[in-house]
Amino acid sequence: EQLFVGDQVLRITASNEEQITLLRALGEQAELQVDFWLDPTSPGHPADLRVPFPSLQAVKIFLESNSISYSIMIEDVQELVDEEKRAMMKSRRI
Amino acid sequence: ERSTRTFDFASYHTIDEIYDWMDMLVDDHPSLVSKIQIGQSYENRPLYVLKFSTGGSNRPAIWLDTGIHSREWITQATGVWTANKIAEEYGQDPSITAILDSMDIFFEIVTNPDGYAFTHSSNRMWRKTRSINAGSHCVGVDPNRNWDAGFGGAGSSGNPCSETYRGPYPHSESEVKAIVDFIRGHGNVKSVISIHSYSQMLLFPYGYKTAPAPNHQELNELAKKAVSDLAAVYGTKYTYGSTADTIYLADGTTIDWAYDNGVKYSFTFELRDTGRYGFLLPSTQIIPTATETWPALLDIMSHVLEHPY
Repeated sequence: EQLFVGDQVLRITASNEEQITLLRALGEQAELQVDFWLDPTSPGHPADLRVPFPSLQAVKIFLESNSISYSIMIEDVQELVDEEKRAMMKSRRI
Repeated sequence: ERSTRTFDFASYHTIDEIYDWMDMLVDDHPSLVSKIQIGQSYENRPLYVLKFSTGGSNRPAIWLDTGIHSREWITQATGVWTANKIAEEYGQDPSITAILDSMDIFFEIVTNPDGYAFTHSSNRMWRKTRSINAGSHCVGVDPNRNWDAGFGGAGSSGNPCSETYRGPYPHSESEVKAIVDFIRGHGNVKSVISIHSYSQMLLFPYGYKTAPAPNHQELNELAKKAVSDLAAVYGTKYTYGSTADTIYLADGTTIDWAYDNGVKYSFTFELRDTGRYGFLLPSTQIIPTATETWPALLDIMSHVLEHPY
């Protein structure tokens, strides 16, 4: 089973078309294994990007060096997945 | 004796629990609900559709589907709650009663069963089908890019490792072809409503081109009313419009194929979230999400009933 410990979801807001293009190129870099939950569409619209823990530093450096603003939407994906599992188990017991 | 009354609609469920629940729903409403199988998935799981019918033959019909992107768990959960609501409200709610007295509803709740089972067993973030791509180590096709409508354009990917991989050819995925064959075979489907998440939008054709659909005005007005009635429940704000205008170019989608094949009232819902949990929407939000979506679905289905074509 794939785990997502330390993975984060970043909410990224591109301010111009050039930054949209940079984000799309980021998504194409297979070695980073990033996963757009919401695709980059147009400036001002948020894009949500799940970043595996090993790629976090590289991705954040990339965003900051290109002045692409972002916030952390989910601090640790695995924690939410675990919480979801606990809720399902609890429901089954009931 | 198991019953739908003991089923926990406020929790996420495995595919087996959902399939068991379907049988309970049929048992509880034998004169209204039946379960049909329209095909098999790549890994040979049955593709079950719930049929809601009060009689007649080949009546005008409404198609609903949830879970075509397997990781969007809120949609399958909303599907279960909504199917139960349709069955419970027939004979009580005047809108759904009028609809079912003249039309049939076909509801596929687990539209991508292989992907859904995989999200429970191996990878919670899995979105695509689980078909093997010849010549690639990457698995799966995006079932919402595999339809024969603008297939192969810039709004999908030719890379099997991409989350929006269109597949080797239109309807290559058995999960998609089963619906195509069903809708073509039925011949009297008047509305297709495909339920996704997330980003709170109500979309209509086209996605594969920016040109407005011939019925753009009517679809836009209907979407406007539906999102207004949805927001009236808990204040959840939706945007609405054509896919290409509202999000991006997307080729090979369910509703574009349906629209191009004569199904005028074709819509995609993108349910909650606003950007806190994404696909990991807590189960505490299942019933509020389904509850607010219900009046919007009723608006569309009532409009279909009142505007025969």
